Amino acid sequence: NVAHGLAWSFYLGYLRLVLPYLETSIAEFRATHRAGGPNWGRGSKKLFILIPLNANITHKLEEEDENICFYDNLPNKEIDRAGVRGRVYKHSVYKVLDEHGKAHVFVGEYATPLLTLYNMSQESSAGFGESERRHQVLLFYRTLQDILEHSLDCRNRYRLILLNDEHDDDPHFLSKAILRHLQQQE
Amino acid sequence: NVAHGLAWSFYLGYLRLVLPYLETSIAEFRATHRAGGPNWGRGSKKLFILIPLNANITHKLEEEDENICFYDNLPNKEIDRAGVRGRVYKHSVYKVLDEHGKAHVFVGEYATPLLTLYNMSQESSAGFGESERRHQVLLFYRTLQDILEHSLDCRNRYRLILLNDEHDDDPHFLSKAILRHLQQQE
Ligand SMILES: Nc1nc(=O)c2ncn([C@@H]3O[C@@H]4COP(=O)(O)O[C@H]5[C@@H](O)[C@H](n6cnc7c(N)ncnc76)O[C@@H]5COP(=O)(O)O[C@@H]3[C@@H]4O)c2[nH]1
Repeated sequence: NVAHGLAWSFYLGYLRLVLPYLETSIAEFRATHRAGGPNWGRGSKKLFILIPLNANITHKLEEEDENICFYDNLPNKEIDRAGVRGRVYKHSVYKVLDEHGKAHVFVGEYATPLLTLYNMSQESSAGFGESERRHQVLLFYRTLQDILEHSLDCRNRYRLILLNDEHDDDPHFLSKAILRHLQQQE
Repeated sequence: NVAHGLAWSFYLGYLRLVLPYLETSIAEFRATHRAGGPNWGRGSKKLFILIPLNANITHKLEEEDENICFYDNLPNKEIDRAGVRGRVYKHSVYKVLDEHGKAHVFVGEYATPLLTLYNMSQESSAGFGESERRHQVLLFYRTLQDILEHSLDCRNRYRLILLNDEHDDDPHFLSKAILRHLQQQE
């Protein structure tokens, strides 16, 4: 079950390493980005991890929804990993406009292992097809949820956002989903 | 089979992206590191991917073997990936001394997914133990070998180095393995 291994890899090789530094990175970022800074709110101290059911991932969130725009990156974190000296880990910060045109800020990204699931479903030699893929995304989501709920390193530092692609025809589907999660925390 | 998914992920999410840029990065590096530069030779235009059978990976190669020392990093490559703007990919360059004390250069790193295999074998909830791990490392190696042999993007740009840990008591086991591969290419 590919999704099971990818969820563990995402936790062991990334979230467990970076989430403990997130709050410090955000504090550093806010100190250097004060002028006219938009509303951070309480929800945005967590990493928003976007999980679209169709595994259809773009590389720039602003291309998904006009109400989202790239703000800046958090400061780089460098960690020696498996022979790569000072491997760089960073997150991107975005602004999102609500229905009143007010800007909110969040730190977010797609769950990169979904790119592997998507690409594997396109390669015949990889062993699973498009019909299997949705099931694998759900398995990835549930496994990751389970791992993170039991992780002391990650507790309260993330938000898993499962995106149901049935609403893909709504051009503001993504920003609305993010705003809902931001508002839930305030 | 966790190893199958991790091998595909390593190819689709990393090697396929970075290997096409390797030769250019090395050329850039050599242009900025001319003074008293050690012997690059023909073998070292490939990424040496180290795969220890026991999945026992250190974060600094020089800690494994005194004949190896860190030289510098190749220039960073920035790629927008899944919402992370300008995610940084880099490789480390090392010097290795042969039995005559002459220095050779190579670009190398451990296969990062082996860290996931190792850590999963330590977490009881992840579903496999230490006895299963060696089998998974071999499966990872064979699957990766198969994928890379059929990949036009990666052809001739890598060297998979399987490290049999039976020789772990030899303090220069790693440098000797690397030198053998370097010499095979000259
Ligand atoms: N040596 C090395 N240098 C790299 O820059 C690198 N980037 C990825 N990989 C390995 O390739 C494979 C595919 O990567 P993907 O991004 O899909 O999954 C990644 C990704 O979802 C997440 N992750 C890791 N590093 C980052 C990062 N810097 N930014 C965002 N996500 C990251 O956590 C997963 C596991 O990471 P690793 O366990 O380090 O190994 C990966 C993986 O085996 C790398 N390996």
